[in-house]
Amino acid sequence: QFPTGSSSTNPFL
Amino acid sequence: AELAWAVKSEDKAKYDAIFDSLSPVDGFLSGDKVKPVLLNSKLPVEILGRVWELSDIDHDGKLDRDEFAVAMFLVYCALEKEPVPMSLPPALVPPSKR
Repeated sequence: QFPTGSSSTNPFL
Repeated sequence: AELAWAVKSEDKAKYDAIFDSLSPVDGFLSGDKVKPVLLNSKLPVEILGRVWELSDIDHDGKLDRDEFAVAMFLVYCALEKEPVPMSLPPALVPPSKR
């Protein structure tokens, strides 16, 4: 399962 | 045998030049510096979000030289209609991060 990126470190989310 | 890195050395040199042109701080590029470059690829944001997740290996919100090369590699693959994998293939993990 792909970890849904945490918006804290991901500038695209 | 040591698994060769999927990023070819000539491509790495190209990515390093882009990395340096974005004026890294302490050898890192923050997300807001990398974001415009990846958005330039015109790829959908959710693809770029996945590219970021896969390339920001230490999940520190910044990309170092090797992580940036992984991100660029994944962007170029996506531009050639190669689907971005759901997890980073071992061959793509930079030797410095294994």
